[in-house]
Parts: sequence; C-alpha cells; structure tokens
Amino acid sequence: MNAFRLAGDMTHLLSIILLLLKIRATKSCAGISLKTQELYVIVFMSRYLDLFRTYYSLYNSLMKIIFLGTSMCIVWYMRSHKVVRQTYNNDEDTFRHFFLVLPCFVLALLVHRNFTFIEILWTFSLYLESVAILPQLVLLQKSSNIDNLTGTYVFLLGAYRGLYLFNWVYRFFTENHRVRWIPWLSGLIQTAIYTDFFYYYIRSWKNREKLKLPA
Amino acid sequence: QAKTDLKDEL
Repeated sequence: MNAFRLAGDMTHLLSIILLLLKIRATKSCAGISLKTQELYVIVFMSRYLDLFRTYYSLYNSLMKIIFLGTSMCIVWYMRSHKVVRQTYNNDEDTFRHFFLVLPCFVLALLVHRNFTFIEILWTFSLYLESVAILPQLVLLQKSSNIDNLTGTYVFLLGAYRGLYLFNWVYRFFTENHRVRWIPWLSGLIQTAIYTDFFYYYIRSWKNREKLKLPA
Repeated sequence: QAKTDLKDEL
C-alpha cells in the first residue's frame, strides 16, 4: 500500500459516501445517472468475485464489501425508494449503457493476460469502469443546473483513478518493474474521459460560478 | 505472483 493508492481509495470512498448522503439528505437523485450507477455495480461484482476466495488484507476485504454495498444501495434508492425514484429523470438518462457492457466483455475475451474465468471478468471490470462515467457525463451536459454535490461527486470519482495512475508508477519503480498494460491503459482512458469535465469544474470553482458543461 | 498483477488493489 502506498500513499497514492490510499488517497485514491479514500477519494473513491468519499465520492460514493457523498452521493449516498446527497440522496438520503435531499431524498432526490436529480442529475444522477442510474445507468452509471448500474455499470458500477457490474464493475464491482465482476472485479470483487475473488472477495471470498483470496484474502489480501482486512482493509482490502472491508473496502470491497463497502463498495459493493453502497453501490447496490444507491441503485436500490434510485430504482425502488418510493420518494427518490420519483426524482429520477428517465428520459434524460438516455445513454444506451448496454452498448458499453457488451463491447467491453468481448474485448475482455480477446485481450487479457490469462484465459481464466476470474481473469476475464477482472479484465472486463477494468474496461467497463473506464467508460462507466459516460452516461453520467452525458446527463450532466443536459442538466441546466448541476448542484454542487453532484459536481463534487463526479470530480472525486474521476480523481481517484488519476491517483491510481501515480500508484502504478510508484509500484512499477519500487516493486518488480512489471508492465501492466491492461489496468494502466484502462485507467489512463478512464481519467482522460474526465479531462473535459475537470477543466470546466476547476474553472467554475476558480471563477466562483455555477458549473455548466457545454452541450 | 498474485502480488504483482495488481489484484491486491480495489
């Protein structure tokens, strides 16, 4: 464990907790893409399959359970909670996210390190996570008024994988100099997808004005 | 081996 990875995990955890608190406190999920939340549940389920098989550390197991639990909780709130689900804007959240799941799965079948069940799903989860934010970003572009909590949530979610990039550089030089193209490139693409958002988010923060993404 | 392939990460 290194500072970059711990910072990345804490940023990721903070983003999810922030979203959960926003939904619970305001009893609203306006501006949040259910599709991105569903994609994240698929990402965590396909990545944390080894949860009960391989024990790395208490931290690792605990965080996996927290990520799985909170992401499913958020989807439950948005789909089934009697009040919150009324605030979900279905006809704005239009991204066909199954057009992301299938290609990522096919790509994982073609490009992976070992052809084993766990490895294929792990690789699939990396590919899917790199594009999982797209429905949310598309929804933000349509939103005329992005509330601060939603903007901060997306910012933290994007920042966590950026911190992981530093973690991979650190591990490359301090551990075994192994090249890991699949997580590295997936993480790079994932972070690159946020650059546009990061620019407008930081600018709105500097100019103390409302966050607005160009349509 | 498990250590190196980043599976110990989240």
